[in-house]
Amino acid sequence: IIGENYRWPHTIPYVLEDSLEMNAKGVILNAFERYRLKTCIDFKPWAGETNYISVFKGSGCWSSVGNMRAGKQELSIGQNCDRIATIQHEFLHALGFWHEQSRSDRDDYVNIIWDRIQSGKEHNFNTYDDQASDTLNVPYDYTSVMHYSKTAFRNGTEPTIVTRIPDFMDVIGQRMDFSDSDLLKLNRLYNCSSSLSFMDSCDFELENVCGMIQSSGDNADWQRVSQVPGGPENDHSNMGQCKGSGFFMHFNSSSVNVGATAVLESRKLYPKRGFQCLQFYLYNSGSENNQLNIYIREYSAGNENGTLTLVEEIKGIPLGSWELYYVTMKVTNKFRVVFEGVKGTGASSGGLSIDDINLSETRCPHHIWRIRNFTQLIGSPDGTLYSPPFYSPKGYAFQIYLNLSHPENAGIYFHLISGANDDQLQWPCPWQQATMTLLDQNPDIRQQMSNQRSITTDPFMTTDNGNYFWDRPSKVGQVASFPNGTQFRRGRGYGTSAFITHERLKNRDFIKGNDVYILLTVEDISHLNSTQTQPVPTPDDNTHVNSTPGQPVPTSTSGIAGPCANFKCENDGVCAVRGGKAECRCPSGEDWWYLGERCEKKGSTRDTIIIAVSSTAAVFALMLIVTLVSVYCTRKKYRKKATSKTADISLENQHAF
Amino acid sequence: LPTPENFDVDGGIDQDIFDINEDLGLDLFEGDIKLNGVQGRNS
Repeated sequence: IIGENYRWPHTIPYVLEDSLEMNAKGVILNAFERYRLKTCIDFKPWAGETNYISVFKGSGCWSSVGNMRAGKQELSIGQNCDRIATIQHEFLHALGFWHEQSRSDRDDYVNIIWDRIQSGKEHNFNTYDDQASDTLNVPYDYTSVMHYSKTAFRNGTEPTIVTRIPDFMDVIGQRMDFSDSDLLKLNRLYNCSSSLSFMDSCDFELENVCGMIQSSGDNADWQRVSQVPGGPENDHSNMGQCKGSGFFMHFNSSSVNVGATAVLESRKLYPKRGFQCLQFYLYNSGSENNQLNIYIREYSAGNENGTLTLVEEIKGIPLGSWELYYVTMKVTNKFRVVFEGVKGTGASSGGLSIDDINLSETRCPHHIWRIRNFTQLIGSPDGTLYSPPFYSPKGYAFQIYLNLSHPENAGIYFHLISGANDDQLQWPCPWQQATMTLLDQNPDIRQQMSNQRSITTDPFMTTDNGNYFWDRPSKVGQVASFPNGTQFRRGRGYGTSAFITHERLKNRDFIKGNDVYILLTVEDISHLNSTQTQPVPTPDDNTHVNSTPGQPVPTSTSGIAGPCANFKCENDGVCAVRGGKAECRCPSGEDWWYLGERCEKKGSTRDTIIIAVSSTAAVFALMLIVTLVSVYCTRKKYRKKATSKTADISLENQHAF
Repeated sequence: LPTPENFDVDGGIDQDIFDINEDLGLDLFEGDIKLNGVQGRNS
C-alpha cells in the first residue's frame, strides 16, 4: 500500500492476547522466526509504544493493511488459522501488503471468471490502481503467499481465477512460506539491508568458495570439484542437472594415511543472538570410519588466533549418498566454523564431500526423519509410513505417521508412544508443541519454502470413551511393533490429512535425489499459558522527544541521573527530558489518557463527550433563554407602542369625523 | 473427540483463509482484510 504513514518500524511491538489458542501462540512465534531469517522485520513484546499489533483469537483470520497508527491494532488468528503461512500472510497485510491478484496489472497474468464468483462477492476481485498500490517494480508473482487460490469465492466447482500461463494453475494460493518475490517486495518496502538471523549460505558454485579458507596445520586440502570417481557423481545443489556447474568440496582420503586430516574454515562471522544452527550435506565415499569433526574457532579480545572448540564429531557416515546434518552451536563472539575431515581405518577409494552449507541464528530441529525412494510412495497403497521412534527434550517418546496413499493429499500425524521415561513424566502430556516440517531442500535457506504444521498436546482433551487423548500410551494406546519386532504402545495420531497436496510435493526441492526430509521439533510451550507481561511504558519509538542534542534522554526507568532523578510521574507516567527540563509522558490507551504535570489526572473520550454534550446543551439553553426574553421584551415594547398609537389614532379620528 | 485412529485437526478438508472466514459468515474485504474508510474507496 502506498503511503509512508502505513509503515511500521523495523521492530514491531506485539501482544499475544490470552484469548489465543496455545498452538496458535507457538506458531505465531515460529512465524516471527521466519520473518527474522528472511527479512529485516523483527518483533518484540509491546513495551508501551504508541502503536502495536494485538494478536487475538477473533472470528476467523484477518488483519488491517498497513500501520493504522491507531494504537492497538488487532490481528485475528482464530480457530483453524494456526498455520504458519496463514500467520505470515496476515502479518504481511499488517506490514502493508494487498493480495497479489489485486495488483493494477493483474489482468496481464490472470483471467477472472466473473460468472463463477459467488453473487455479491465480486468486489473481492477488485484491483488497486497504481496510485494506491505499488508493485515495487517486481513482476507478478503466481507463487506469492498473498495470492488467492484458483477456488477463491467460487459458486461451483470451476476455478474463479485462471492463470494465463497454465502451469501456474495449481501453484497460485500456496500457503507454505514466503515466495522469493514476497521477500523482494518486503525487503524493498522496508529498505532491508540484512536480516536478524541469517549468517551464511554456500553451495560452492563460485570459485571463491564463500570466503572459506584452507588450514595450514593439516595433511591435505579440500578441493572444489564437480564429481569424484568413487562418488559422488554430482553435487547436492544441482544433482548433476546443470552441465558446467554443480560444485562441492572434497577431501580425498584415499591419498593420505589413517588419522590424516583436511581442515576447511569458514570466513569470520559475527553473531547477534548467541545461538546458531549449522545445516549441511555430507557424502562419504571412503572408509566407513571416516569422520568429520565440527569446531568453532572463537575470537575474543586479545586472542588473535582464536580458541578452537570441538562442537560435534560426526561418525558412522553412511556410504554412497548425500546426508543432511544439523549441528547446534552457541557462540557469542566473532568466530569461524571449522570442518575437519579425518581419514579412518579401512579401505578408502574416495573420501568426504560437503555441499549446501547454511548457517543461521535459529534453533535446529530436534530430529530428522529421512525417507528414501520417496517418489514411488506417492499415491501408492504402500505410502503409509511410520517414522523411527524419537524422544522430545522433555523425554516424551513419539513417532510420526505419514500417509501418502490418498490420491491427492499427504497426511501427517503425531503419535505419543510408550517410552523409557514414562514413569517420570507428567500425564496427560501437557502443552508440548510438535512441529513437523517437510524440508524444501533448496541450497539457500533463505529460499527454502518448507511446508510446516504444528500441533500442541492439550492435557485436558478427552475422547468420547472418556480417556484423556494425551494420556500415557501404555494406558490409552494400542499395541504396535517396530520393524525389529519389539512391541510398544502407540497413542492416537493427531494431525492433518491435508498436510500438502501431491502436486505441490513434487514441486520445488521437497524431493531431491529421491530423498525427502521431515524435520521434527517438540518443545514445551507451557510458559505461553501465562499472560504476556504488561508493558512498563518507555518513550515510544514513534515519538520524537526533542532532547538537547547529544544529551541522553533519561527516563524514570533509566539509571541516568538528571532532571528525572527526583521527578516522579504518577499513573505509570514516564519521565522524559525536554529542553533540559523533566516532564512526564503520560500513558494513554484507545479511549483514555492521563494528563497533568505528573499525569495525576485521567481523561477519557467518554468524559470529553459528556463535557461536549453538556456544554452544548448549556449553550443551547442559554441561547433559548436569551431568545425567549428578547421575544418577550420586543413584544412587550411593541404592545406598549401599539396602545399608545391607538390612543393617538382615536384623537385623529374624532377630528376627522 | 471421536475415536478414530488419527484425529484430523482440519476435519479432512484443506481450507484456505477465505474458506475459514466465509464459513464463519465474515464478509471481510477480499476475504480477510479489515479496511479503514480511506482504503475502501481506493479500490
